[in-house]
Amino acid sequence: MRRIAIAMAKGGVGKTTTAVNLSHGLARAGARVLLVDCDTQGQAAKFLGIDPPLGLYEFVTRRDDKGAPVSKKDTLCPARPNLWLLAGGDKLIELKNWLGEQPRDIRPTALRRSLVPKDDSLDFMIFDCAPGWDVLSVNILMAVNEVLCPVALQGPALEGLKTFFRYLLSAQKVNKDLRLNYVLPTLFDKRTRQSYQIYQQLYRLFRRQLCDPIHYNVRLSEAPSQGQTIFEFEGHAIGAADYEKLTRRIMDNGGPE
Amino acid sequence: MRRIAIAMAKGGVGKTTTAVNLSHGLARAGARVLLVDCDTQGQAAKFLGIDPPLGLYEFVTRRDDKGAPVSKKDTLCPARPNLWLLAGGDKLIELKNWLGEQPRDIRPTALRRSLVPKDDSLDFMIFDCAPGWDVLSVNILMAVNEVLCPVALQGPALEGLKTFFRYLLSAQKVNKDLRLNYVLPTLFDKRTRQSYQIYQQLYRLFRRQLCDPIHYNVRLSEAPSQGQTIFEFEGHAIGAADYEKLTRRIMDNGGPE
Ligand SMILES: Nc1ncnc2c1ncn2[C@@H]1O[C@H](COP(=O)(O)OP(=O)(O)OP(=O)(O)O)[C@@H](O)[C@H]1O
Ligand SMILES: Nc1ncnc2c1ncn2[C@@H]1O[C@H](COP(=O)(O)OP(=O)(O)OP(=O)(O)O)[C@@H](O)[C@H]1O
Ligand SMILES: [Mg+2]
Ligand SMILES: [Mg+2]
Repeated sequence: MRRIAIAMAKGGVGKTTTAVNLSHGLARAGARVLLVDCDTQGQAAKFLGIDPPLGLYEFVTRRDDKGAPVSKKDTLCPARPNLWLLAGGDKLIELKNWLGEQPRDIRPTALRRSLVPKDDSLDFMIFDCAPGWDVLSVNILMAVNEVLCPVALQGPALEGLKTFFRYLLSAQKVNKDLRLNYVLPTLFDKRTRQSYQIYQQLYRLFRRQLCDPIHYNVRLSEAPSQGQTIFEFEGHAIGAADYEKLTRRIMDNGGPE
Repeated sequence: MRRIAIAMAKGGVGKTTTAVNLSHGLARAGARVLLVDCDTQGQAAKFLGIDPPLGLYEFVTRRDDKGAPVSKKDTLCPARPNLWLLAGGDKLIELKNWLGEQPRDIRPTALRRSLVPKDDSLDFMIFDCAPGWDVLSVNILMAVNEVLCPVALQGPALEGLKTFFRYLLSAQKVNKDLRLNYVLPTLFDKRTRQSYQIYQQLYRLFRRQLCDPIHYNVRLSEAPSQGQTIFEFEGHAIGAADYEKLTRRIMDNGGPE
């Protein structure tokens, strides 16, 4: 099973848009996918048009609001054929509080055992990471072996990627299997020179990992308010073709060496 | 002295762009301004083209890397006439670790005493908040009395604002003076229907706080890579006029009731 974190501290670069559409792309291709929403904003559920009562918080604590025991299976919400969602949201604030209270030596890996399944009932776990950098971000990087970094082709994007690469390197000291496998340019706007300039710099620095860019496509920002993925909202949109191409690359690319 | 947090959990909505350009706008108008960068990404310094050796971490701990004592004044970096920067960056990761270890009852306000100056040597403290939501976010809301929420006019922006409003309400239970004074629409793109639709919804929900929107203006995304504010990079750009208008509103509006 492959475990991929869609991660970047910089905000608004297309992490959730990528996590949701890639997960659905993989599921449509026949893979069994669990999408894990690691954000207190809980957007993955809204992007999919569902409202799960339980999620990542209950998956870890194994108790519901009334304190009754809960099985891991109860917390996985069927979202589409072959696609389950482990929802994020407000309760992750409490999860972070609890993590901060753990002793320093176990704090970075406190969630690892519960987050990595023992069986092979899944082909992919895709983690939609929150922006910023805190104790939950570290725990997710300890629980995966592959990272996909979306990089918006505008503004100080390269700075953000270099900063984030430092966080990855320090996480790698503890999680030796962690690899930056994919750098995904997003919000690619053919008309602006800035887009091309940043793309060229990415090509020089990350040739092996660089994916074909996701174009700026307003359909991608409209689909979530309908609770639909791009494949459902407008299958002929350029955003759908771009995420289909990314799905292909991830499936063919095989994962960790 | 007015203490304003530029805050929104949603990423990439223009918090740093607003914090930097508003701070410079106020300084140019003659106010004495301290810009506090509360983000591990440390972008405010890059937006201003400076590289301060000390910052918020040393302001709180009062020690430098060698353990030598440091005065608060040493950590404030002159950025422009009337404008000082208290820099963010990697060391805020350590600050968050320390905050997480504080007992639960004092954790939300652990930074308040050091963050609120006793004298009146400043007219404004502007806090550039990180995306996401964690123990440092709470501490900043406990140290200010006014909040400005930038809201990008695209995608699930309204959801993000409603979620963030819940965080503000819970912070208000402890910090009774906290007010959402400004809702700033950003990335306003006249050509898209989505922009207008979200703007109208904001007008219905937050009429009193709603500011004139900041237009999408590529100059605003180019200025930071030159280490310049919009007023220095291109004073005639629509982005400069928009942030000048916001500066006016904040000065005339007078602050907390
Ligand atoms: N390729 C694209 N074309 C057009 N709009 C896009 C594209 N990708 C993302 N968006 C829009 O940009 C905004 C930010 O995207 P998204 O929420 O996926 O980013 P994020 O990195 O998950 O943000 P956060 O840091 O808050 O978690 C959303 O309104 C989304 O609909
Ligand atoms: N009005 C605007 N017009 C054009 N580009 C903009 C505008 N406002 C911000 N940008 C660009 O959008 C990107 C995100 O802006 P910014 O970094 O200010 O957002 P943020 O909310 O601080 O992000 P984060 O959540 O990562 O802290 C940057 O590349 C910035 O240059
Ligand atoms: Mg997201
Ligand atoms: Mg910012």
